[in-house]
Amino acid sequence: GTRIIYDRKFLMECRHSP
Amino acid sequence: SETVTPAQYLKHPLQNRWALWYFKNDKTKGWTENLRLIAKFDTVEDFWALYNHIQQPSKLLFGCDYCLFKDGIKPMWEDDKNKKGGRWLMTLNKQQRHNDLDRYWLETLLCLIGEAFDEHSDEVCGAVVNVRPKGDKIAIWTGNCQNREAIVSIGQLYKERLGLSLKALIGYQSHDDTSSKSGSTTKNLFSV
Repeated sequence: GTRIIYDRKFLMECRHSP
Repeated sequence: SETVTPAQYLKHPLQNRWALWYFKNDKTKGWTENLRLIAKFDTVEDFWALYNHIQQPSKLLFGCDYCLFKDGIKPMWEDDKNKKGGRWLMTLNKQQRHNDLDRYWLETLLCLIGEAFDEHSDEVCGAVVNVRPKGDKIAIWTGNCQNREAIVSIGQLYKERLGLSLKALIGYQSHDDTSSKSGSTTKNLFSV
């Protein structure tokens, strides 16, 4: 199946999202 | 009435469910008693909720560890998924506790939960940070110390993500060699 990959930028943007 | 789009309430699922463990060095207790599961998570948002809530490694007492492992793998050599494996080990000097430790650990966590090593991410079991007076350590544990291609690829990418210079070498050691060593150094199976 497909692997769920998140890059650094995306993960950091989620840090303080509500 | 207000409209809420799916993007505003759906959490982002991770490929794996992860467990964060904390080890506190209480000499009156056994090793396994000192190892505590903090929480498990399987979404990006739940990861941050946990990370934002706990102490950074640089604030931990000496002798403490954090371990992030895939759900079902215990953060110990003896676990079936670890016993044939090894670790990419980064040893930090004392100054790096203030400059690099927390940054490197976060980067390590992001590599793991984001599956940064692509198809080789399946080799990854977890990561450990040890806070020690002589110098802190961060390691990524993988499941099979014979799997050279995956290990070297993981090591190269990890080094790149940490922003280490080409001259700075990190070594990979098997848990077998680490657990049976007599002196203070373990031989590296691979270096990048």
